[in-house]
Amino acid sequence: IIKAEGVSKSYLSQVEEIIALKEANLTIEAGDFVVINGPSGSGKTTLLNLLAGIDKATKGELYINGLALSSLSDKENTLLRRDKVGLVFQSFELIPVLSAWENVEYPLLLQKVNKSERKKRVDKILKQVGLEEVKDNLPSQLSGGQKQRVAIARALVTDPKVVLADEPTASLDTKTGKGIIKLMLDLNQTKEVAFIVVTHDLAINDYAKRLLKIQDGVLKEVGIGV
Amino acid sequence: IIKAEGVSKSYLSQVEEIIALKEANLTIEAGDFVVINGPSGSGKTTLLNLLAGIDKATKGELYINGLALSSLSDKENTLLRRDKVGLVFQSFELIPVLSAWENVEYPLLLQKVNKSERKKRVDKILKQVGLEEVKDNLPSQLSGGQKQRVAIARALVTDPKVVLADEPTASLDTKTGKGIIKLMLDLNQTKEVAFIVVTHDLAINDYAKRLLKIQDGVLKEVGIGV
Ligand SMILES: Nc1ncnc2c1ncn2[C@@H]1O[C@H](COP(=O)(O)OP(=O)(O)OP(=O)(O)O)[C@@H](O)[C@H]1O
Ligand SMILES: Nc1ncnc2c1ncn2[C@@H]1O[C@H](COP(=O)(O)OP(=O)(O)OP(=O)(O)O)[C@@H](O)[C@H]1O
Ligand SMILES: [Mg+2]
Ligand SMILES: [Mg+2]
Repeated sequence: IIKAEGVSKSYLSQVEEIIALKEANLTIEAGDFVVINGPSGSGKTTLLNLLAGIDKATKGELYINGLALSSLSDKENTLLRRDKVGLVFQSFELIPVLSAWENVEYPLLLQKVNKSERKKRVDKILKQVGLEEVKDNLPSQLSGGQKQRVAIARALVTDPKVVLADEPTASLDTKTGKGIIKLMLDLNQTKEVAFIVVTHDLAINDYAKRLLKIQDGVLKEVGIGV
Repeated sequence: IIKAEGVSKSYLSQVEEIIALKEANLTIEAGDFVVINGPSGSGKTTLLNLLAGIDKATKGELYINGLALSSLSDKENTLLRRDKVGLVFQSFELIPVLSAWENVEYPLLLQKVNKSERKKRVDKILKQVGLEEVKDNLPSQLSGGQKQRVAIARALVTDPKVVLADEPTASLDTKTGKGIIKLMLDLNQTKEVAFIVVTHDLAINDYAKRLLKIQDGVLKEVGIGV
């Protein structure tokens, strides 16, 4: 589904070039459950942004379903990502003027899903993440963990083939976090949804089929999973 | 230093009144190290916002250094908080157009600390949280964990008597998180700085002198500490 070949990313800050990612190679198949650990500032979010096509690599090539991202127009890139990839941002990125419910509905509106189907799918996923009671709250009226669960629900509601989740349980207590991991595992096992989960929560490593570590922008596969 | 007496907080959302905090009582002394656990949505951030004086209680009274917050003008409230209390927001709340260094300097500018003293203190705290290399980056050029450490540095740079920290290690890997906890413990033991730390990270509970749990807005003291 996703492939990265020799992908590097550098940022040009005021005085120098910071190399955030160095020659990363990664191939993700349907049904994969990949966990990535690494210290703060090591390049995890940079890697996910490139895999999701929301940032451009400095060197190397990325493929989604065999299509090279560099050969696509911006519009084609956006459509491909919208239909195939679910992304849970580390900083949630909720639309402040939309309620929790409307934030989750939004990607289905872009896909022109009909109203009754939208309602069914949004109600279901919000229930699965335990947010029915606050579904009409605006992001400013939600707690940190509730916002994170809205971001998770929004990434899952479109039934993507692959989900890239950037520290999805960072703002959740152990019990609520376990519920989210179980939801991801269910989708992985019953619908073959591939997951790439960046996390500092070492309890999630137990569920990984593949375990990768990243340090100073260098990605290494370290473990064979369950 | 801080006292809450029968403090309740409710939010008026579209259809109903949500009671986020119910009759909370809490007294914090110099040198305390209090940890608060609780599920997502249970009222932890609400409690910290009230203790810090950045939100108003619906019922009950709050005291900082013996002064009732309700008897203070907004300006007096702000000055008291600025000089005595350090707050690490769950959502960081960095100023986007200021660099990491300038974000940490900002509270010292408000306190009219002279330039050379500001430079000395900002450089020192940024080094203690491991951010010297990215100190000139804007928040948009920092990783999640780096932003969190800027927020921590900013709360500590004014040498407050009490620090309220809302999930200060949520975006940090285990090793980086340990370094931050150690910094807090050092300040607690050498300078008698009181800490109230809201966290889902149960490893931090081991350092608590007092342990509180919050569930559906009800605060209970559960443990006597080390
Ligand atoms: N402005 C608001 N309007 C309505 N409800 C609110 C508002 N702010 C918070 N709430 C509600 O109050 C409750 C407590 O929120 P709070 O942010 O204190 O939770 P928390 O314990 O910090 O959770 P988390 O661990 O997820 O950060 C939640 O159910 C939330 O939906
Ligand atoms: N726009 C940018 N300009 C300059 N440097 C950047 C930019 N974005 C990220 N960086 C740097 O690239 C490095 C990698 O950042 P990244 O966000 O990928 O880290 P991370 O592994 O996700 O860390 P965390 O666990 O703290 O979220 C960091 O050192 C960061 O300072
Ligand atoms: Mg990150
Ligand atoms: Mg909170």
